Amino acid sequence: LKLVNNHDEL
Amino acid sequence: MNIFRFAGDMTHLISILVLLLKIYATKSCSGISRKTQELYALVFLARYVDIFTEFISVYNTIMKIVFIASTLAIVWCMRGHRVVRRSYDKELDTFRHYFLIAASLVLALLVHEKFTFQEILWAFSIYLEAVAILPQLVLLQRSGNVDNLTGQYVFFLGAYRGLYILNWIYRYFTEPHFSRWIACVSGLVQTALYADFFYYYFLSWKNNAKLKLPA
Repeated sequence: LKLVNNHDEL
Repeated sequence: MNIFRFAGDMTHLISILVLLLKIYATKSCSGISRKTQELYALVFLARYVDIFTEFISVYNTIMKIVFIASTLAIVWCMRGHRVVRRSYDKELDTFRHYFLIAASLVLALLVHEKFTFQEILWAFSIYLEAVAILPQLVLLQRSGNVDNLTGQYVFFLGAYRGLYILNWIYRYFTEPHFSRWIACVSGLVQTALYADFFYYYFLSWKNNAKLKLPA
């Protein structure tokens, strides 16, 4: 799972 | 995903459902600050710009859509619905919220994780959310007694970020190089702003009395 920004939270 | 964060998201969802229920059931938005709703709409629009470029999970995408759609619907309802908008406390909801937007934007330009458009918007949304409740808290103090659904709305809205703080503590201890200090510090400030509301909310629950914030 590649995240450009590491904002996986709402 | 951990239980604190899931509970936080559900509490946030409940706060929005309680607000929708209050407006729909009473056909009134008295006691609700339209400015806080507009600030929250801005928070979600700025924070979820990545909704089309970053797929994290079905849950994440659905929740983003629900938050954006429900908050925009509430703002539209308070501005456009011919019955609901008549009950808007225009003369009480006078907090100069444009200053909150300007201050959050300046702070986001100074303090962010990366100097990119998306990261600055994200930091802006985090700072703005921390202060977005201020017009609502000021309105509650001015409007004297608070109806139950409005009190519950503010309570759940304050509680959700408190649960997120537990989520950050949990992730700090369970995930290597986990760092969300911008969201953490901002979340602490956000939850602290509810401190006196929580105190009077607890008193009203303990004494089974009407919720009343001192002016």
